[in-house]
Amino acid sequence: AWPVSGAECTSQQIWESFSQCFTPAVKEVVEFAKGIPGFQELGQQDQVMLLKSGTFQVLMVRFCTLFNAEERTVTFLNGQTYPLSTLRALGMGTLLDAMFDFSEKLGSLGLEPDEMALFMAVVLVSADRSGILDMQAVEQLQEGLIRALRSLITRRRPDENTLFPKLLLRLPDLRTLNNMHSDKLLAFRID
Amino acid sequence: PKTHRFMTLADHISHIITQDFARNQ
Repeated sequence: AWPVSGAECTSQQIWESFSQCFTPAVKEVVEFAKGIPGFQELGQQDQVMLLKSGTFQVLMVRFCTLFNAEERTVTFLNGQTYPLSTLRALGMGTLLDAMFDFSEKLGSLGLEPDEMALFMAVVLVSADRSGILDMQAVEQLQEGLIRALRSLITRRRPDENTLFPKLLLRLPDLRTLNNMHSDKLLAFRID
Repeated sequence: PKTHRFMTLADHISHIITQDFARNQ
C-alpha cells in the first residue's frame, strides 16, 4: 500500500502512487507463476518471456474487482478510491474505459476464487509466444490448464454450458488491453 | 522540484521480472 492522502492530492501524487503500485503487484505475479504446476518445468527463458508478455493481463484479471462499473470509480491497492473523472485528468481515459468494460464482462461471470486463480494461470500461459523457445512445452502446459479450468467450471455448474466459452472470449480482450497499453508511461519519483 | 524517471509499463514489468530471475539464479 502506498500512502496517498485523498482528494487534496495532486495529479502528480496520484500518478506516482499509481506507478508505485505496480512493483509489488508484478512481484506477486512472478510468485504466482512459480506456483502453477508445470510452469517451472519450462525453460527459464520461456518462463521469463511468458511473464513479460502476460503479467499485465494477469494483473488486469486480478484487479478487476477494483473497478466499480456502477459508481465509475477505481480503488488503488492502498484502499484509496478515485472517481473516473479524476483519473481522466492523468490522461488515462481510453485505458480506463476499456478496463471498466473488461471488468464488467468478467465480473458478470461470477467466478469463484479458485476458478479466477486457474483462469489467471491460463491467461499467463496463453500470453504472446514471440521469443518462446519450446513452443510445444508451452502449448502442452496451456492445454492442461484449460482442461483443468473447464473441468472445474463444468463440475460446479453442470447446467451452465455457456460460461466456459464466455470466459475464453475474455482472452482476446486481455490481449487487446495489453497491446493498447503496454507503452503507457509510468512515473517514478527520483528522491 | 521533484524529478521523475519515466518508464513504459511494459519496460517496468520486464525490469522487475528480469531482476527477480537474476536474484534467484
